[in-house]
Amino acid sequence: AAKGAWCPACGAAAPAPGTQRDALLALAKQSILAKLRLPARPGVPQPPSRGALLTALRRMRAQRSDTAAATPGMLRDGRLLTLLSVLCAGFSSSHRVHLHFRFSQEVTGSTEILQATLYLFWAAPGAQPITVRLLQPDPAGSNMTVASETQLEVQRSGWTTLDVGAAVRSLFRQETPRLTVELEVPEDWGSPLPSDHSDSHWPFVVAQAQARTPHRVHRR
Amino acid sequence: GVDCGADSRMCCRQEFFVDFKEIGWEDWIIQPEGYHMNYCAGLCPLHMAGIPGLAASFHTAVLNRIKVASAAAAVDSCCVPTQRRPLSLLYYDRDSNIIKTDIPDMIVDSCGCT
Repeated sequence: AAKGAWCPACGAAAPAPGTQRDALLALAKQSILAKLRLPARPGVPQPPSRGALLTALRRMRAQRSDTAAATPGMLRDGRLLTLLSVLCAGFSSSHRVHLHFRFSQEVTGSTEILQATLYLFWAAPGAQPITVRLLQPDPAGSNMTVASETQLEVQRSGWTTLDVGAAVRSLFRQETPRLTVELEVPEDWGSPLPSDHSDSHWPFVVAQAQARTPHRVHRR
Repeated sequence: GVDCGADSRMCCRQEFFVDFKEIGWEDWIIQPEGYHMNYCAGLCPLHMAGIPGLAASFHTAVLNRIKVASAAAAVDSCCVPTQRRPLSLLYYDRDSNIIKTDIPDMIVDSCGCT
């Protein structure tokens, strides 16, 4: 009802604007949760920045349409999962940049990795190639060992991709599923690390995985 | 349909936008940034009964006169949504899966009298 008027349905005086707004906000929350069949709003431990996530999702969709065209025989029976891991921590010294990507343990225990791609964004690449090392924890101690080393050439600014399937596959057999990437970057290159939280060009890893079918035992 | 103005009394659509950041939901709802929870408000006098919005035409004018004349058949008429569209949401579920869902009939586009 208009301000100061009475409500035609129940005859009560119109609520104060603040009260009415709070009631509508509460109604909006309840309506969305009910329609999503959620008892309460989910808690998200450390969501990546929205811009970074939307950029990654768009790149993924572009890759999926290419992949589907290139490999029409891909699994169509719904057991195919797409895993996305956005950079969770990154440190850079003079020439070296360390990137860390986490995967949740519930996923690693129940899936097999089919392929995995690392996406890096370079605003100002240089002429020489960079060295990309995939590190994994040393079983004997606390250090890291080099699982693979690659020379990566970047011709122009924008997104660059690197196949990290083998490294992620071996990662999924370990206790703490965390991929560490070391980049050795010449002096004149910019850093692939995001300048701040609003920067949407965060490095990320996309993995195509297949849900492991439960182990079936046939008794005779 | 008619959108409510500052002092609208007749059946109209009242716009109401919920900013997810304002209610602290921007961390689990990735897209969109808010929800247009528009609603219908206002009175439905007899002459507006059965008209989805003010269709200013000759036929409406004639119908109005007939309804006013037959006030005896007074009937309750309510201001309700006559056009709605889905709300598309991209959000995290409890297991940090990214889900896209289209919830039907969540956004009111126009109102009218029953």
